[in-house]
Amino acid sequence: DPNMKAGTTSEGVLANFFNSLLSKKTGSPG
Amino acid sequence: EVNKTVLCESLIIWLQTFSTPSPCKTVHDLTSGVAMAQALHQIDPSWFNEAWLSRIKEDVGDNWRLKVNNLKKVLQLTVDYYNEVLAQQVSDVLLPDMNLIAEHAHPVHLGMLLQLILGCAIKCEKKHEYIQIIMTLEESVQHVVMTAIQELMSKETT
Repeated sequence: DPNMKAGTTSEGVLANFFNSLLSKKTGSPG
Repeated sequence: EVNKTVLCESLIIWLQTFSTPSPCKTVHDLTSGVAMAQALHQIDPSWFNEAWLSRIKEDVGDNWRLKVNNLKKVLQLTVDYYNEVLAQQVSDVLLPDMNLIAEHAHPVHLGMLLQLILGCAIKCEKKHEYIQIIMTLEESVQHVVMTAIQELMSKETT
């Protein structure tokens, strides 16, 4: 099922990573 | 760990998104420190302020001593930003050699300096804007940027 792999594709990995950065509190260490 | 030469190439592409008044297309363009200072001024104009930017000499030509002076100002205030604004210490292993950048246009050390500037951009008050811009870059560049950020985070101490 291609949908099952969405989070593991290159695009998915990048989107997950940068979205997690966006959700971090501004100015907080780490 | 990210390959620092590849890192340098990708982060130059990233730096171009700031549309700095000074050119930033090649490693050589960046050895004066001027374009990086201008980008930092955009990232946080209250910290990398006009007074500081005015002390970065623009017409350094091939004078490596003037380049080193500029680069040291860029590195010093960037490290201070981590310490004072982000409350983080920069690990010694992340600190580039300014002489190697100014004298030899060393891509590895330039990549390290750009990596520190990247860290400022993705943690500053306007981080949402800068992260969203990164997400519009070519996928291969995004991968390098992601790895560079992960490396920064793995070596940061509060």
